Amino acid sequence: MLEFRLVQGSLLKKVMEAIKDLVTDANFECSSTGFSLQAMDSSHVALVALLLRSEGFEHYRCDRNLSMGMNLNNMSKMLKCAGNDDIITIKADDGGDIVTFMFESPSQDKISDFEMKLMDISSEQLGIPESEYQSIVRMPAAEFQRICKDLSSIGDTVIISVTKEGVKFSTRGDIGSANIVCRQNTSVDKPEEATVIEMKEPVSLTFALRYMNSFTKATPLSNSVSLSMSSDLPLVVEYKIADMGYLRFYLAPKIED
Amino acid sequence: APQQRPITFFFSPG
Repeated sequence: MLEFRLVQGSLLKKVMEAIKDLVTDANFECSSTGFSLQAMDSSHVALVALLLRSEGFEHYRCDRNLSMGMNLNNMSKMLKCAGNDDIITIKADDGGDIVTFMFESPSQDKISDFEMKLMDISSEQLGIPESEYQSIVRMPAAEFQRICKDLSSIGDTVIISVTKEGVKFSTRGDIGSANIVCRQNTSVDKPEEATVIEMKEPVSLTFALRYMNSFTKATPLSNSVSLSMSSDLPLVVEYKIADMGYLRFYLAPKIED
Repeated sequence: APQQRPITFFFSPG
């Protein structure tokens, strides 16, 4: 059987809100390492990878590796019933066809059980090679969200260019064009407010803004976001989940034929 | 205009 107890249950709620519109059904993989997921969006353009390490849970028991197929919209409906301060426990039996979500209020005066049917999902796991990226930009997550939202009111695609001057986000549409440049800025009070550009080589890639906007639904998970880029490789948009792991989005670039 | 590639163009099953 498996049983995970997450004191900061709101993390799981935030993860679901971040991915449920991108991915419909997914297999959650449970092992002694942690709770993870890898899934593509229905167009097979983007990939979501989630890792919540076992050490981040207050209690983590996983007797054997288990894959649990879930409809993320249904899972989200259930997790929305948990309060933001609730402790969430996930339980399932080996070979069973249900998963139980238990919500406990902080003062233990309300305890709820929700059972959800599991699904058989045949999903293809992709191998993601370890890569040295040509450029990595770390910036405040709220700033990145704002830029994606602003640019999508003007165009459908964004060109992200990293040079030693900074990172430039550009778009073009019927009404005109826009360029937003963020320079490295490490002279801030808090490290999460910094913009840090690690550039080994300049890089310039084109992406669909629709996906970028979808990824920024993960903004409540982390104060900062990192964008890892190399020519002709998918962009990695990573939100770290404090003390537990990460939520990563991989997005295939648009390439000239 | 640049064409959208699928993610499977870059990452293979395995």
